[in-house]
Amino acid sequence: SKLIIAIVHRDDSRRVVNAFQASGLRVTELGSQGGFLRARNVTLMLGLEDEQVAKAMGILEANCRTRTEQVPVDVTGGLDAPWLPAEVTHGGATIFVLPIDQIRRI
Amino acid sequence: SKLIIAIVHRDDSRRVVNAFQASGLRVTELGSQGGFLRARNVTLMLGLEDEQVAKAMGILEANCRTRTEQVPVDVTGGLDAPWLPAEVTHGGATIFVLPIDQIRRI
Amino acid sequence: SKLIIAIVHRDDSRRVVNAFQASGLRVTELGSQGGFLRARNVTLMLGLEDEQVAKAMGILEANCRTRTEQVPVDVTGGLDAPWLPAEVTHGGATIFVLPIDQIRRI
Ligand SMILES: Nc1ncnc2c1ncn2[C@@H]1O[C@@H]2COP(=O)(O)O[C@H]3[C@@H](O)[C@H](n4cnc5c(N)ncnc54)O[C@@H]3COP(=O)(O)O[C@H]2[C@H]1O
Ligand SMILES: Nc1ncnc2c1ncn2[C@@H]1O[C@@H]2COP(=O)(O)O[C@H]3[C@@H](O)[C@H](n4cnc5c(N)ncnc54)O[C@@H]3COP(=O)(O)O[C@H]2[C@H]1O
Ligand SMILES: Nc1ncnc2c1ncn2[C@@H]1O[C@@H]2COP(=O)(O)O[C@H]3[C@@H](O)[C@H](n4cnc5c(N)ncnc54)O[C@@H]3COP(=O)(O)O[C@H]2[C@H]1O
Repeated sequence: SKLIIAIVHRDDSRRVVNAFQASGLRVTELGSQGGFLRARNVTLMLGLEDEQVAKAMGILEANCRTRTEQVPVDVTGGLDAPWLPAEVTHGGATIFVLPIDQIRRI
Repeated sequence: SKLIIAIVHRDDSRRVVNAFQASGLRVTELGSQGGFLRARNVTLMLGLEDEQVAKAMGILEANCRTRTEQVPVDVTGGLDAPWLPAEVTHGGATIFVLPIDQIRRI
Repeated sequence: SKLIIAIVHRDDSRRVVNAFQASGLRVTELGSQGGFLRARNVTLMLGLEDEQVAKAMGILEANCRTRTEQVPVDVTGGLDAPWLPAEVTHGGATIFVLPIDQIRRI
């Protein structure tokens, strides 16, 4: 078994969760926040059998768009942060696949 | 060491957390939401030594009840979703046991 | 790759997140609560390459202070709980380092 932890953009989360449910994959949603932009995002958790990982990855690829976002002035502290980017690509999804010893349902 | 991630019904969470504390097991609570019923539930995290896993499982079994819940009409989109169940068993607990490389306290 | 899950005191979380970002480490923040004191704390998640774990640990050590806190009366249920401590050390950080099969960005 595997645990997928996927950090997705909040504008994609509803579509992604519905796509997981429609394909019979169970999912739990946790509210979270990015360390850089400080914007609200969504952390999804899916406990899966090994052979379902590829299906879950496909659903994330099909439903998570990358977008370009301006870095807010308060993150860069005004004009004097030339080493920080003015724009970043944000969204898509950041995905961790972790090994699980066991999944149990009570 | 192991990390237990347990998704429990919100009506059981207080009783389960108290039972963990009373048995000397440390626990952290995260608010979460189910992908299917969209109801608020609770995700518990416990960092444990290997030999404490059985005790933690016993506490979850003793304190998490399964209940039957109607699937809300807005989940099934009204009358026309015969392939979706009208009732589901909900609660009890969904438990993931993950291997940990190390636990450190600063 | 590794996933670091660190539970930090809410008064340290901003400083720690800024220190991670300044060192180029990506981080996601989740609101959480302790099982014993029931106080709000912060759970941080970092997906890292193996060789970045030591740097992340150093940042947690430098930015998470231990403090002594009174155990609130409502936790000990009034005067009659002599087996529970009146004061606990709280904060610093509790850190789990988990193995990851793969990290993917979409
Ligand atoms: N130090 C830095 N310098 C320059 N640009 C930086 C940066 N840190 C982040 N960015 C950029 O800003 C976007 C938003 O990052 P944020 O930390 O708010 O929100 C992040 C964070 O919550 C999470 N995340 C990404 N990688 C992570 C990792 N390795 N571990 C934990 N969380 C991660 O996913 C969200 C979206 O990440 P994504 O890569 O799509 O998009 C990132 C990335 O393009
Ligand atoms: N596609 C589907 N078709 C028919 N019935 C479905 C279904 N998805 C879920 N259900 C049913 O609805 C209940 C609530 O699911 P929900 O996703 O809201 O809330 C779930 C979800 O937050 C979490 N969960 C369960 N299995 C999971 C997994 N493998 N990975 C991640 N989260 C899981 O635990 C909560 C309770 O799960 P539990 O199994 O007790 O109870 C489930 C299950 O009986
Ligand atoms: N049964 C018990 N008997 C006596 N004293 C107890 C106790 N449980 C906790 N404490 C003390 O109370 C402090 C706050 O615990 P709390 O559970 O609210 O908040 C905890 C909890 O959210 C989390 N945590 C610590 N160890 C954990 C573990 N093994 N698994 C999951 N979460 C853990 O980190 C927070 C801070 O922990 P920290 O060790 O710095 O500080 C702890 C510890 O000094």
